[in-house]
Amino acid sequence: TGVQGRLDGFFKVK
Amino acid sequence: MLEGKFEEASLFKRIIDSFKDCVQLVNFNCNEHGIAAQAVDDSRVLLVSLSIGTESFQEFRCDRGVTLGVDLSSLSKILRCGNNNDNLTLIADDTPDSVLLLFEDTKKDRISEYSLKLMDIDADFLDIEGMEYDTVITMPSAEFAKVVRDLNQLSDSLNILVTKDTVKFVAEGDIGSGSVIVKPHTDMDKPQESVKVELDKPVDLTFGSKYLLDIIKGAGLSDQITIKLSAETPALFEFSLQSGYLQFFLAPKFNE
Repeated sequence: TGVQGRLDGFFKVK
Repeated sequence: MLEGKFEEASLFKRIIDSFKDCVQLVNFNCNEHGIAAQAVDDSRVLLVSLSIGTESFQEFRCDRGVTLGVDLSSLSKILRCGNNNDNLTLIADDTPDSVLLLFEDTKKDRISEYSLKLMDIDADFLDIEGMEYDTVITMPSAEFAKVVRDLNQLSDSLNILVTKDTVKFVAEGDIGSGSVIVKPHTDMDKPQESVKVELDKPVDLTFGSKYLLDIIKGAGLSDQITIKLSAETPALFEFSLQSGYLQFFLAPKFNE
C-alpha cells in the first residue's frame, strides 16, 4: 500500500 | 510574565487531548498574541501546529516572550485534576523552570494549585507558512472522523481522491474494500453540516490510517475540518478554535 513519506525536505527550519 | 486564564479548563484539556497521543515533548511559545506550539512526531511523518489566540482566554497577558517546554503526558495528569468547568489560569515568570496551573471552582470557592516542572526541549521550529494546495475541502469534522474510523477497519491506508464534484475516500484491504463519496452541498439551516470543495487540480493521495486516527482526535474542537491537499506534498488538516487553530501536517504515502 505504498511507502510512508517523511516531512523532511518539505519545510525549512525557521 | 505569562498569565492566561481560560474561562473553562475543558477548552485547554480538549486542546491538549487532541494531540498528546502523537507527540510528547512540546515547546509552548507564549507572547502578546497568545500561545503557539509546534512539534513533529518521532517518525517525522506528522507535524502538529497549535495557535491559541488571546480571544480564547478570558484574561491574557504576556509582556515578554516565554517558552514553556512541556511533557504532555505530565501536563495531562495535572489537567485531569481539574474539573471541566473550573477556571484555569496558567502562570509563569519570565525565565520559568515551572508553570503554575490554578483551577478555581467559583461556585464552591475551591482553589487547586499545581506546579509542572518544565524541560529544555531542543526542537527545530519549521516554517510551515506559504504552502500552496491544489484543493481545499471543508466538511463536518464528525463526518470525516467516521469515514476514517470506518475505512480504517479495512486497510492501513486511506486513499483520498478529489474531483470537481466529489471527494472519494477509498480503502482496499485483505478482507475487501470500501469507499465513501462525499459531495459538496450547502446546508442553509445548519452551515456546519455543509461540504465545500475548492479545486485547482484533481488530487489523488494516500495516507497512513494510523496517523489519520490521531488527527481525528481534534474533531471535538471544531464542527468543521479543513483539508488542504497537493500532489506529493504533506496535507494540512485544520480544526479552527474560536481564536486560533490546531493544524496537522501529514506526509502522504508514495507508490513503490
